[in-house]
Amino acid sequence: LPAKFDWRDKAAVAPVRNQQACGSCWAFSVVGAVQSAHAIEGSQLEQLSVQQVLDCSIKNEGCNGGSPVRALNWLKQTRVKLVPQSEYPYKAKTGICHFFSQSHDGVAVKNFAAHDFGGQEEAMMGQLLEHGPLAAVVDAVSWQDYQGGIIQHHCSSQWSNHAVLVVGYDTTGDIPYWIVQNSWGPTWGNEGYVYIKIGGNICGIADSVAAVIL
Amino acid sequence: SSEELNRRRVYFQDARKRQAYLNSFSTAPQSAKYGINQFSDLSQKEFRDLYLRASADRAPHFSGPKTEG
Repeated sequence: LPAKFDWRDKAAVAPVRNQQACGSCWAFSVVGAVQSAHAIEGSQLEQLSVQQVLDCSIKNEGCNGGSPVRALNWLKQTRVKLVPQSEYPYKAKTGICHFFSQSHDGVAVKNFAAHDFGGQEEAMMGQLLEHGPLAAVVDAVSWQDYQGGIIQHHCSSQWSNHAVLVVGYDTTGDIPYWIVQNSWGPTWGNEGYVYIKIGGNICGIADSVAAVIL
Repeated sequence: SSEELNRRRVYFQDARKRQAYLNSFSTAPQSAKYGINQFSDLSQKEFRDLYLRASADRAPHFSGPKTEG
């Protein structure tokens, strides 16, 4: 494994977005992983519709919350194509699902792999390199006050409540850390990103991790 | 309203105390810093109810070789 790796350097990560007052982090993490996987395959990086996942993944609860794995199951089973964000813009409210024909341009998910990497964060690095950015669920209670730097304390595992996108890691300094894109806008944290110490499953970063296969 | 303003002021003061506690663990230069951000005038319950709405389905343990611990 390289000592540091960041999918942003490969132009495979879309800019940080803002979920606003809607519990849609689960949809942002899944759509982030899909749009990155699409770019890694060789397509132009394009923002895909979070609102489509929010409205149409009916086993989740829209702005009232959801699970990335459930959303990926829905994408895999229905083979629904995610359309560009410009065609189905984000409204920060759950709405009625808009259907598009199968001939409409979009990105479909063939499969996904969800694992618990507790105690195996190096293997998680390998998964990141192999498949692209990973959708993960974390404990983000202390993130209400986060301003920047590497989180090493005040973050439990097994009490997950927030979904994010792991886009890279850096082990070259004194404290190795994950580079994690959040969906609370670019003014939060490190320009919208949070750094989490690697090892010890800080914030439960390794508890439930999904890689997308297109 | 002034009632709302007072409530937000209390939440903000609570946040300052909470941040001081969290920062007391941040001794190394790269450690996380906690302070005022766009959520500082929300109560912890409001923050949880609005932003912490994800759940995790149980995922199988990765079956590759153990590399830590």
